[in-house]
Amino acid sequence: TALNNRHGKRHGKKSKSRCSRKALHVNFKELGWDDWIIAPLDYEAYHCEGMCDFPLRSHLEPTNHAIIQTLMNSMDPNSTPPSCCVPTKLSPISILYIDSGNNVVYKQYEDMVVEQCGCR
Amino acid sequence: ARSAALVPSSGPKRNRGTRSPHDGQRSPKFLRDVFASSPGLSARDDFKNSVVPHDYMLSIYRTYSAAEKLGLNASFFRSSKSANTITSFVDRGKDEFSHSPLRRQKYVFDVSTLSDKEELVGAELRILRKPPEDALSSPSDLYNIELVSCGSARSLDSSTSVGLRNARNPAWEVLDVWDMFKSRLSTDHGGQLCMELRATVGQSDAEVDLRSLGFERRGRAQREKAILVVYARSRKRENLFNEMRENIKSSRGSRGSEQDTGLLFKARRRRR
Repeated sequence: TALNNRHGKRHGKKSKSRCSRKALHVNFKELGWDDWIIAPLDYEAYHCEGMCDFPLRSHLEPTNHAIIQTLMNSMDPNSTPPSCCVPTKLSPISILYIDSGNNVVYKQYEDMVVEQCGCR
Repeated sequence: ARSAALVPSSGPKRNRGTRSPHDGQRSPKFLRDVFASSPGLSARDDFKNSVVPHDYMLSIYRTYSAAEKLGLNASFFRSSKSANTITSFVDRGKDEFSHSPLRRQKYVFDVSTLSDKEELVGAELRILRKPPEDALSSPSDLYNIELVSCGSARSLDSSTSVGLRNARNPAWEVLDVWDMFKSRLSTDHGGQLCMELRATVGQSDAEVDLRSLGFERRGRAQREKAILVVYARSRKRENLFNEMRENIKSSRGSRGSEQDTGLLFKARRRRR
């Protein structure tokens, strides 16, 4: 049985939710990058958050190591923390920007959007 | 939803490519569409306002970002030559203002900002031909426009010739300059790419006045200027921070006055 371990606590409240993809809206203007990025000025990047506790769901595609670590944590929380909820699949976005020579450049940046989360 | 302007594989050959002025070039409404998802455009930084993105680059961006949403990769498209980085250099040249016919038109581009970490895979020069009302029309109606490296006495290596049928209609002429680009890369020209445009009619080698064919530069809007488009593929995953660092360096260089430094400090703090 998974015990209530310390790692669920965050800002005084227990985050019960399981590892999943959550919204993360990125605004390049707020980052101060809107003076060189022409488009897009914002996009949805998502992020991964939640518990990787026992039993792990198969859609979280845990590695064998994460399975072992989760078992160890559920037996003795002091022996090891639970495995981590991280992006397991990412996708690119296109960015149109101005380079240092004032030229307009199109570039495809890999790993900019979280498509899937999992326990690792 | 508007379909992405994906170039079909059976599209016109690259170096014969006379495009209608609307192919890949959109009306101002298109600009609003592209930025519809990005409010606050009007508040764009002055520095950025001085650079008006060419319609062709906006069309590239819109096509490939729409394709991404469909799960397709930009480098799959033949038109992108499997590139994931496409850099545009806008023509800043001026024709000597004189009444004599314009036999040759020089295009000089500073390509020194191209990253040497990327594998270049293609280059083309796109020139909008805007024939005047009294456009020339030869009986054969076949003109040859050629690009030669500057200083070549004749159309030597890596000249590109494109037939100009119905020279009366405005069109984007797309000239493949990849061979010329490669030969420039092999012999260091310090980041400068210099080409000369010339036109002949039919089989004769006599050069025709380029103004009468619509290559006059005077009075062109920013988005009607010729652009050199260079296609590259970065070998490793592109790191956003490269560009950010480049831009901090260049904005530090380009802003000197106290007021700007304040802006720079603010911008830097914001970026951090």
